[in-house]
Amino acid sequence: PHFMIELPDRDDALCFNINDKPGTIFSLVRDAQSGILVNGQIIGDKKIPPDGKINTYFWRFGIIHKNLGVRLEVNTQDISVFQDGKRIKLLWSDTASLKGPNVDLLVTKDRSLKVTLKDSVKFVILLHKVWEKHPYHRDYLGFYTLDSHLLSPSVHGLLGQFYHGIEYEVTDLRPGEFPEKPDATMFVKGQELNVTRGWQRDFRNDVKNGENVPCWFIHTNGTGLIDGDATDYIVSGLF
Amino acid sequence: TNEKTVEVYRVAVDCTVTSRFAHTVMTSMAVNKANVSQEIFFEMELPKTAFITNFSMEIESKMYVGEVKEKEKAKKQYEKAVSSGRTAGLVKASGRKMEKFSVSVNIAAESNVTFILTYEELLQRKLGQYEILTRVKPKTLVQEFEIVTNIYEPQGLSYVDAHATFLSNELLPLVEKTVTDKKARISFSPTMDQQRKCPGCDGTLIDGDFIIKYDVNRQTSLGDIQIVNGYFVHFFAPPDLPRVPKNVVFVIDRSGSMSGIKMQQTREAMLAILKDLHEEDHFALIPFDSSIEPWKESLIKATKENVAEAMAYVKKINDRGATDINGAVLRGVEMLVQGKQSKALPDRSVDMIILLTDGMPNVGVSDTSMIQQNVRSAIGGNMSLFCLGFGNGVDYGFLDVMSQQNKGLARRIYEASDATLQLQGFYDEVSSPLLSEVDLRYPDNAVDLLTTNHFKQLFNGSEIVVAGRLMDNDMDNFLVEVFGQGFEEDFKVQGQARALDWGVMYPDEEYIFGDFTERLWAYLTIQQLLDKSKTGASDEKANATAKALDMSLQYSFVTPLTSMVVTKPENEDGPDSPLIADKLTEEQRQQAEKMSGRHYGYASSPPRLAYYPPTPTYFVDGD
Repeated sequence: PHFMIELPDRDDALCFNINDKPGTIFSLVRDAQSGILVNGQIIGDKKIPPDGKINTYFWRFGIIHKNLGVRLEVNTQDISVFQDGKRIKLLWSDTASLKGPNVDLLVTKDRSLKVTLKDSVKFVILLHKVWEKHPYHRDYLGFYTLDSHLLSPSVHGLLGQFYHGIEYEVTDLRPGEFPEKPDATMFVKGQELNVTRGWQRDFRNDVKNGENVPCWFIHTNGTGLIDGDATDYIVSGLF
Repeated sequence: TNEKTVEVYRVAVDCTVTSRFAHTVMTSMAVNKANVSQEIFFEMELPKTAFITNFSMEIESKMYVGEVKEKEKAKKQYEKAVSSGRTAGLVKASGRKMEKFSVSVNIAAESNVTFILTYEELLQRKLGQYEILTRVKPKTLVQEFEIVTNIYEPQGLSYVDAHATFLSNELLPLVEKTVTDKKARISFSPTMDQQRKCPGCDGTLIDGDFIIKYDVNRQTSLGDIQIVNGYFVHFFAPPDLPRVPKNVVFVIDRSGSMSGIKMQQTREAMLAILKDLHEEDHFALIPFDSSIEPWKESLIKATKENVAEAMAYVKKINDRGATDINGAVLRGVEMLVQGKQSKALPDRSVDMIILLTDGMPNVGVSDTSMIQQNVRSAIGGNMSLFCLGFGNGVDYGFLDVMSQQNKGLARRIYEASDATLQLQGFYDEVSSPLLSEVDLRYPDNAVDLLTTNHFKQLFNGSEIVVAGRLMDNDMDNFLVEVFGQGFEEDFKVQGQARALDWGVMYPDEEYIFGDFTERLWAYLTIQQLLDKSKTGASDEKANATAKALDMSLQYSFVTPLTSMVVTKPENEDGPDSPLIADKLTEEQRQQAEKMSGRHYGYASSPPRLAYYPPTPTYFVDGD
């Protein structure tokens, strides 16, 4: 999956990929103070594509708001909400709006699910439908944080660590491997990284084609940009 | 107005300047000629250094007058309206020097409306002149259009110059200027035909800035002291003083974010600045990113050879790395201290650091309050720190406070093609110290409520202003002394202040505006208290804020602590919506510029009820 930190104030964006064995579960957001947890499990292609490169995607997200007693499981098949011992199940094919005291859900026909957890976080999960008979690829999900300003300063995780901003500087632009993707040096978190100008797609407005967002790509699973190592974010269960 | 069914009868700008204190009244009167009610917009721009003091609307013979209230109270009072998005903020940043006041009201068919906006400011002397800037954009032909400025300067006017950005050869002769020894009148009043862009068309030529520049005579070293109605003001800018040599350390950010045009403009400005150094000055260059690499280990004399060498070096400064402001500034301080201790720098000289940066510190010490503390304690009140904040991303508040804590000032450099000139202009303002440690003393038993009377430096082309209240209202003279350190000897002068007889000086004027000295004193006091509320110790900050608020309310100034609340006439479509005019801080202006850069048309649109700034997005997806 590709991770993207879009910074409109700087008119810039940072991106990196994280890949691991299919089945691995990563912590995306963890805020012990507000009791919020978002974990995601990756899945691989149906079989190894001819280029030999195994692609992985998120196919299942587990979201918990402990303080509100809300639990959500979203996968490529359906959406389940657990609260007060009850389970509500929605299908991606539904056009549904669910308004509760603590959580609002909105599923639209373009296969997007908007979730608002009261006084804490707002996000969108997109379902990417792949042709059922595609020889390699499967359906997968995207996770977009829309509002995170109410989370505590201690929020962490592969996405959460960036919710309170990131200071970086890029300098020394130079030709890279491909002419359209120059390399540069990035100073971030006290480290000097070799980065490459590229782009990744934001699918919020066009779930089929996405929009290319130019970004500074950080190599090797975001090493140097993320705190620690990508394996530090592996968790044992979805909840 | 957008509709031709609205006729603008009158636009008048009436400015009266009395001893640098400018009082401006803008009046605009329009008539709704349509047979249905419609919304009429009033937009005016005022200098950002001015405080609004009054605003009123007269609609169908009924007056709606603005009231200055404590900002927090005004907010609470209208919390409901604010939360439901029904209140409109009236003031927005507009360009570098101005802010825009805009309001709209619904006017019944065949009715008229008159808007009157009043604001006041103390004109600052910069590079040897005062400037009165009036921005006029009537957008339509106006039956009665006039700009009238009357200047009363008891010291006498040395010159008065008026021009406008929209003045064509045809309009130029319409600017009437009458200057006598102590009074000037400048007026501009084109007829409707003269305003027309072309014969028969509705477009107006009047669109731009009307600028008056002037200076006063300076005959005495003591300066000019005026006593009026129990308050006094002292203007100090003695003529013919030799300049004091300076020791200046340029601390130059060359981090990655300076890459491209910012780095290039910095190099160009530095080349021009270096060329202007006087031979008796000493200087140093400290380019920094994550590493701090001074050009030389100590300050050196600005000889022709050294300057030429420095210029060659500056040409090679390139961007790289991250930003260590703390380390770089402390290195500059250390260099100046060592230079003074080792007697390599002259005793009678002024020490200054000029920091040029575009961004947030992110290596070394990156906590801005810690940097402020470190810099303040290293400098220990012994030198001045000037900060130039380049671009919209800079944390201006951080630089502003740090400069003020160290007897300097900060300036924003706007990212534009003229950034080189802005950098150079700032340097010109602060580069020629005439006196240091200037102390203006008045008898303790005669005056109280003094504004700041000690200044680290007096710069060529500027002016020191001190005001205070007289304990004895009838007092018409007292002893004034000024001390300072000049180049070769101490500056010391004393004299008697005398009350002016305005009746004799301006026999034809029945009334100028009698309480101007008191209002000038209040304006200056509030400005200084607002500065103190940002820079002092925590109890000082609270006291200064409370005092500034009290005075803003007492003198009806819209400052960052107060709001002017105007209640619009009831709308047929809904309930009353309060209008709130605030004073913007530099940080808010910067924020507004960031937003307007991304949302074209925002600045010229009518006031909006709500605005959502662009927020970062964090996401993960597959390709």
